[in-house]
Formats: sequence, C-alpha cells, structure tokens
Amino acid sequence: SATAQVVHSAGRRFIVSPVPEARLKEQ
Amino acid sequence: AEDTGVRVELNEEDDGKKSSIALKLWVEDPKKLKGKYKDTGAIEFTFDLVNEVPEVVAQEMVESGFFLDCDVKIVGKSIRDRVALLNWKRERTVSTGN
Repeated sequence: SATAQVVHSAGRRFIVSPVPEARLKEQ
Repeated sequence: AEDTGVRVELNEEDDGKKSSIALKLWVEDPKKLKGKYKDTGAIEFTFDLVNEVPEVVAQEMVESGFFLDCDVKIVGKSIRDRVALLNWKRERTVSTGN
C-alpha cells in the first residue's frame, strides 16, 4: 500500500497511509 | 471523549517514559467537519507531550493541506483529547506503582 510524506515548513513530518478497513468499522 | 469524527490513536506502544510519541489521525465521519474533506487517508506524526500544543499541530495539518482552516479547532481538540487520555493513563500507572 502506498504511503506519502508531507514535510511541513516547521519541520514536522506527516506520513500519509491508508486507513485500515477494520479500524474504520470499530466503535 | 467527545466524538469529533476525527480519530486519533497511538501509532506505537507507549513505554510511559518517552516525551515524544507516534500518533495516527484519520477522519471517521467527514460529515462532522465543517469544511469539505479530501480523503487523504491516515496521517502519521510524532507529538511531544511536554513541549507541543495540539492546536499548533492541527494548524500545521491545515497548512499542509489536509484540512481546511474552519476545522482546525476540531482537529486540535481530537489530538488534545487523545493526549489528555495518554497523560491520564501515565499518571495512573505512576500512582499505582507500576
């Protein structure tokens, strides 16, 4: 599954990954 | 915690010692957001429990294009709630002597 990185100008790194289907169905 | 439609979970095991912890945030219910949400998936990031403020991280997510400005409060609150729960669990662990 593909992931992508976004680095904010403040230096924080955000990594974007798919949401697992099981987690969406929790609660 | 209030259901904000934005879910924040730990993205690593909490050893109770590290000040910086990996979190994962995703939108469970886009209808609870004010702005139009572009489904980007889950956002993984690290958060410093001692030195960082949830609302600042939320603002960085807005500036990075994940959310619109009108949703910065709801994203910040979601992170704040998770951080508060994490801190509460840590305090409870310390007070019970584990």
